[in-house]
Amino acid sequence: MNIFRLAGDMTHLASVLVLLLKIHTIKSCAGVSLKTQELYALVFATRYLDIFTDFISLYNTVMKLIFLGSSFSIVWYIRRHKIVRRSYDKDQDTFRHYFLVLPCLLLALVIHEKFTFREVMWAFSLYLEAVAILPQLVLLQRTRNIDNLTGQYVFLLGAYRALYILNWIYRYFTEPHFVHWITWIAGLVQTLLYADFFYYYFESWKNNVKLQLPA
Amino acid sequence: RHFYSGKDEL
Repeated sequence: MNIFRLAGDMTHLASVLVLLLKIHTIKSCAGVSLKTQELYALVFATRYLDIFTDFISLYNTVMKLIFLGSSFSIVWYIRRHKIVRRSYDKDQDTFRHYFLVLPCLLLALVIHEKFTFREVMWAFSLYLEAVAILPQLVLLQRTRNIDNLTGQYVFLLGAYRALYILNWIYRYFTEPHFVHWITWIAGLVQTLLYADFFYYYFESWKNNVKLQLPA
Repeated sequence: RHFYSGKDEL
């Protein structure tokens, strides 16, 4: 565990907590894409298939449980909570799941480390995570008024990805045989998707104006 | 070393 990895995990955790806090305390999910949240739930469910079979560390197990629990509870809140569900922008959140899920599944069937169920699911979860933010970014672009918490949520997620890249660079130089092409390329693509958002996020911060993405 | 080596990330 290096400092980049830890900082990355902590920003990831913070992003999830910011979102849960927003939904739980304000009882509103305005500007939050249910599609993205459902894709994340699927990402964690397919990636953490090893949770009860391969023990890595207590930290690892606890974090996995947190990410699984939080992603499914966010989905539950938006779909089922009697107050929160009313604030869901259903008509704006129109991205189709299968546009992302099917290509990722096909890619995972072709490109994986080993042709076993768990390895294919693992590759699938990496490809899907790379693009899972897209419905959220599209929704942000359509929402004229992005509230601070939603903006911070996306910013923290982007920061988490950027820190993971630093973590891989560090591990590449400090650990023998640390080469993971699938993880790296999927992670790089994922981080690049945030570039545009980051640009507008910093501009709005620098000029002290409300964040708004151009249509 | 762990069977799932390198898959120790989240």
